Amino acid sequence: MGEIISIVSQKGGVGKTTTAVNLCASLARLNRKILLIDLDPQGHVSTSFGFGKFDIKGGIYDVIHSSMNIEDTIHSTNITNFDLIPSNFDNEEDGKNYYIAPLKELKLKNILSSLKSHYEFIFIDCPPSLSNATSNALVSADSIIIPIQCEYYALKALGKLLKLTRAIKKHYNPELQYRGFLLTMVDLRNNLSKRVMNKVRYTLKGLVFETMIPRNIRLAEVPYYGKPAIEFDKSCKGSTSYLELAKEILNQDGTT
Amino acid sequence: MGEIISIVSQKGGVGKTTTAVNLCASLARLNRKILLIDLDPQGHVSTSFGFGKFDIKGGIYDVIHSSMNIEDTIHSTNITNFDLIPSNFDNEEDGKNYYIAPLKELKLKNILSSLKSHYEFIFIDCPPSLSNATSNALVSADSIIIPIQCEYYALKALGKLLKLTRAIKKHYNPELQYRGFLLTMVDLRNNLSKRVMNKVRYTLKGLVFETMIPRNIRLAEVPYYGKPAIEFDKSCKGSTSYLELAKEILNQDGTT
Ligand SMILES: Nc1ncnc2c1ncn2[C@@H]1O[C@H](COP(=O)(O)OP(=O)(O)OP(=O)(O)O)[C@@H](O)[C@H]1O
Ligand SMILES: Nc1ncnc2c1ncn2[C@@H]1O[C@H](COP(=O)(O)OP(=O)(O)OP(=O)(O)O)[C@@H](O)[C@H]1O
Ligand SMILES: [Mg+2]
Ligand SMILES: [Mg+2]
Repeated sequence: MGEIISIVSQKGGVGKTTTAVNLCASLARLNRKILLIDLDPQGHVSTSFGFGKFDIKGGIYDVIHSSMNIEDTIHSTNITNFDLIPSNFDNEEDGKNYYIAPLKELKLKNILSSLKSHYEFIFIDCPPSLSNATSNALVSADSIIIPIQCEYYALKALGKLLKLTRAIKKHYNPELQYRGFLLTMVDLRNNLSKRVMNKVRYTLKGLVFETMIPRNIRLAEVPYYGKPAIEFDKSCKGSTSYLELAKEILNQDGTT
Repeated sequence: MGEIISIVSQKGGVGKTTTAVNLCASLARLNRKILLIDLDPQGHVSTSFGFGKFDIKGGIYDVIHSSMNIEDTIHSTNITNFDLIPSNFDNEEDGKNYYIAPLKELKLKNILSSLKSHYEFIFIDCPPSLSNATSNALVSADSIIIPIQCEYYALKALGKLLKLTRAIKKHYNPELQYRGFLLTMVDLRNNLSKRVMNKVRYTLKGLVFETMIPRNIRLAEVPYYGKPAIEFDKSCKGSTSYLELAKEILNQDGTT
């Protein structure tokens, strides 16, 4: 109960937010109670549900700066079993303070502990950097999912991320596990995708999810409609692959 | 002489680095002397030229922390008219200090002034965040190029970026101009791309480059070979579109 899973990569545009939104929606469909927290000041988790400025009562950064209680920042997504906490109160607010103190305060971890008993999974969507926000998400997590876009820069970005993860595990969070590495935007018609896929499966062996997420334009279209893919077009490859991933994760635990 | 152009977007994976590398390579082909500076700790500019750990003598962050002179960090790309400054000395170095002081020090701007007389254009590739690094790049720049991936999240990200740019222009850099907004990964076969393209052209009017960069797998493949697209396959759509963009930029100045 209450496993905290952070979705991390400093490489931009690899599918962190798309994975967060669609995996959570799939797990919710499989009757798991889910909370998704948006630690990325871009606020694309709330964008994915069509939240406008006036729909957001408060966000995780308001809690981190102690101006709000975390219970007051939990928003419904109108999907059963699926709640979210946006990143910030008002996207447009000038100079909004996104600063998170370096790790010594372990602020985020303490904040989340009160929620663990209410949800089966708590996911954290991270910004594209190895900043304090991502470090806090690594310290707070029980496990992590690392999306790897099947392209060259994303492959090269792995080294630094694994180095940070190892350092966090050693000094702050010895229990931190890899839930898995997720191949995203896979297009087996092109050699680059195949080459990256083979390299990743060879180097990371059993840590890579069997499920791969294909490049599927539907996944890029659905944020415009403010819904996860499974709620908009459940038979497209984007929806089916994230549902498959959700089942694979539950199978890892021996529960389905 | 010596125009400093920053390529910025906090949205990840929109084609900042791909634009930096391929636009610079095209301008160099058109006999302009070019310097490309990598302000992104990911270091993907050097990755694009196949630089390994031992090829890097020093980077811009070494200059910012005053441990090196900028002249000593300039590396040849083996392409005529095209030099680069990597982001850091050693990609793998632990805890490497990427900290840039907030704007009050205007450190980067002062560092670059000595180079302006040696190059016709100095480009800065930025990390995917609205951090101090990006702010410094906005303060140092004469003009900026903003890549917009033709997808929904990238479109939504514009508001915050324009807000920061306006604030920088007002308080720190009144001469800052928009060189242009660049539509990237355009695929006119799908509605999403068309919708974003039309929205951007309608809202930003004359600020959007005529040239659009199509989604072209070659652009994603060439970093593996350590070359810009024009040096590897000059007839692919990726190469021709960036060459077209280079010409459009020179036409803006009335020189070709
Ligand atoms: N499997 C996929 N097929 C097609 N498009 C996808 C897929 N996954 C994500 N996308 C699209 O690619 C873009 C990047 O994805 P996304 O924004 O989720 O990545 P991210 O890692 O969260 O980015 P950032 O680093 O900015 O936080 C988005 O426009 C998204 O809609
Ligand atoms: N026009 C294009 N067609 C196809 N692939 C592209 C195109 N432009 C960029 N890419 C690929 O898309 C991915 C993202 O591009 P790139 O890394 O240049 O973006 P970025 O904005 O610099 O990312 P980051 O935010 O991580 O710095 C890369 O794998 C790149 O090779
Ligand atoms: Mg994201
Ligand atoms: Mg980049």
